[in-house]
Amino acid sequence: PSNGHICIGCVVVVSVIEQLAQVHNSTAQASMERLCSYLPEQLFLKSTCYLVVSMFGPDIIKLLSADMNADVVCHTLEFCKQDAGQPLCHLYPLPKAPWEFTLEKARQMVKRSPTLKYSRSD
Amino acid sequence: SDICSLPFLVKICQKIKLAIENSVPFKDVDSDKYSIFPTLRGYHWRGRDCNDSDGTVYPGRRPDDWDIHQDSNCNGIWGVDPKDGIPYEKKFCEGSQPRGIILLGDSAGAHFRISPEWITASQMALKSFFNLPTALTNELNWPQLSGATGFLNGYSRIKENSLYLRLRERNHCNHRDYQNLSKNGASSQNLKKFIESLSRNQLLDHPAIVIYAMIGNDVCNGRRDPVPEMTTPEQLYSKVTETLKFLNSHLPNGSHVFLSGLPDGTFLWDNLHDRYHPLGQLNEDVTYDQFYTFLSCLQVSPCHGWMSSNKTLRTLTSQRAEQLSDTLKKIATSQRFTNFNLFYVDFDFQEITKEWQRRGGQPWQLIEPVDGFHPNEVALLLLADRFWNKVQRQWPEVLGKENPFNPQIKQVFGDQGGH
Repeated sequence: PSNGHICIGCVVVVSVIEQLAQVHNSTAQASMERLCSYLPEQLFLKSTCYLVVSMFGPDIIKLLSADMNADVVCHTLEFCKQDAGQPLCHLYPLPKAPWEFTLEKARQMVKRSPTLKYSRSD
Repeated sequence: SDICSLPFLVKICQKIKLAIENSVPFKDVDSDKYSIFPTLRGYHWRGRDCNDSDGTVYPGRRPDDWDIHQDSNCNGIWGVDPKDGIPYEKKFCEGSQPRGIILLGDSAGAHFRISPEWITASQMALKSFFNLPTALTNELNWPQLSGATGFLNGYSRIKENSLYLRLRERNHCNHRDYQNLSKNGASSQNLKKFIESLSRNQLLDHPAIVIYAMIGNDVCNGRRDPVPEMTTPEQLYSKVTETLKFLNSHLPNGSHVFLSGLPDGTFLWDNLHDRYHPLGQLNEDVTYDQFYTFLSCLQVSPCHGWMSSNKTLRTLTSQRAEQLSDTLKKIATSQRFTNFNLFYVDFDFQEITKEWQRRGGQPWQLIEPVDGFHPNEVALLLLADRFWNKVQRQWPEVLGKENPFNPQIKQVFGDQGGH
């Protein structure tokens, strides 16, 4: 998949996690557990889900708990990237605070995270 | 990171990759291009093999010695009538002019669909993902529910049947004779890469009805400026002529080939742009306009030309589509082939929209909600219905006659082994 598809995949998955938490009035963590529990075992879908949650869950929880939306989460975790000279790609309305400020704040929140050692392709 | 790099998975990954690239079944022991496995280009895409250890046994072939000893063409009709010693295949199918259906298509023909249940949190439950493995191993396509070769009951409650089921209904001897050779991203320019996956022996097999339906990717791409990448009428003419020559050297005499024109895709923006995308329905914060913009920004839009707020670009795309349709029309009226008759049919999306509205439906209900681009099952079956009625009216010889022995076939062989 191209970088664009990886970005879309991230925004869709984080959106579903966020909206599941909203619909069930639960935490982001509970929402991720719920999503993985819905997936079938075939094709390693359920185990891949739990693997992704174990890798990126802590950061997603931190960022969603700080009311960051899926665009911010995916740019912070570098599944989405704004290349130099290219427009910022976002699905949801931009946050009220300036984008750069929001992104920097989010990056600070996950700065010490072990996640970011994985290259984006993972 | 790449699961296929694990030693014990390398081989199977290679096999799966080959199957998908060449559009041939992953599991095909006798290499006759027909399979007993559903997905990975199996019987969801072409008639199910009834003997996967004998390469001379497959759907669509003329019967071997009237199938006295075995069902050589997998239509479920074989053996000898004990009352008079006449082989059933001879008694019920001789002279009925059996024929198969073959679709050369793109993601629309394969019925590409990302199920909205997979991304709609408010309705999500354990059962939401039960069909995800099947979809993933069919490249997110549902050919088994498609308008051309569908044979399973889908999720819409529309009564219309696929072209294959209609051919089967008309002549039960056509049972299992379908091939959906569609591919995501296919166009006139890359059909050559997978047209070899067409399975038809010019001497041994029944004639076929072949539909060439590359309805979008010649004008659709994800580029920031999609126009330079669009196929020109000259490029289309050259490639389609090549394709027809290939078909003439592979199709049994007495076949028919239909060239389908391209739609006017301005329908998409006009009917969807201000509606909420499934991801935006919970909080009413994402419309298809925003969704299209996001896809185009990432340069992964399936069709930037039509999925755009830029009216000029949408109009340009439709103009090019119309030029390409005119080119196909010109080919159909000017070229002749020894083994098949050639026809052109419009892609009548406007007409089926009117039909759907007559039934009380809304135009936006004809489009896949998650990608906001592909025709959905209702649209595909309405298109099939319109195509069938047009052919029946204008070229009735194409569909063959009603087989008077259908009731007897049903009586003796029931569902003929199903699908």
